[in-house]
Amino acid sequence: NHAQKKISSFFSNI
Amino acid sequence: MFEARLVQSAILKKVLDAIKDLLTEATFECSDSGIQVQAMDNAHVSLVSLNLRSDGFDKYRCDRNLSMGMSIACMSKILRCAGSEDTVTLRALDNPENIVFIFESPNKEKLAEYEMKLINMDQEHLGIPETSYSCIVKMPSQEFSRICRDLSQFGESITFACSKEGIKFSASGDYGQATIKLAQTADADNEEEAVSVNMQEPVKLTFSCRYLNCFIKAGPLCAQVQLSMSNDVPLVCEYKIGDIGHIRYYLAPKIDD
Repeated sequence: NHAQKKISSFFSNI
Repeated sequence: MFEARLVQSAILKKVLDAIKDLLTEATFECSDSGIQVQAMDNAHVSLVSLNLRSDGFDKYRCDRNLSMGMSIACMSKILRCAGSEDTVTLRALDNPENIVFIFESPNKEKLAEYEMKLINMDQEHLGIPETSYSCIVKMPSQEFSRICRDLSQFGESITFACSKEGIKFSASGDYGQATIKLAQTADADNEEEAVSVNMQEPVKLTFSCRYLNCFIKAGPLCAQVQLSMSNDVPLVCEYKIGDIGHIRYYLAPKIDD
């Protein structure tokens, strides 16, 4: 089973 | 005053087709250098980055920077009203509440104007660092579309495994397993049909079919797609938009529970 990561967890808010 | 004209409205139609299933609304940032959009899907799993350079337009004028929030569904409806041979012009004032789409037929006998209300949007902007990827695969976009559609029948996600030998796509589910392997093409006579694999380190990543099947809607924009991958980081799926720019989709990988 795989869990879906969020894209925002890879990039920083600017 | 903002005005951007494209002789081929078909390009803009294809761009909208490439984002309308992922985005409900997006902010179009217009400046002297062109038009940029960065937006996440509602679930914040993927991110679309669209870049249309001002020099790619047939006419481009942007007196001051504008951020225009647009409904993608509405924009898509408007673009469906353009004839395939029509010219499109986007026009807005300096503090706009509306944007106008003007379609002109090749013989200039028909002129259609559609005004669309802009929307106020709170937007999150993400900084995407320049990254060197472990594997960069270029392949025909039609082939990639086919693989995503075919493998989606067998599972909810597709595993991309890239090695020196080539790239392997696989999906598994209740009914069994499906695997498609592509080797680098030997002769590069036909660039559009070529598969190229540039590998520094092997990668293995799993992605949701749902999002991949949205990305392949950009297939009509470009004969080739570029997939950039490193382990444990988002996939970048890039389609060039003629000489005018590109659309990049970033997709977060799935991880083992």
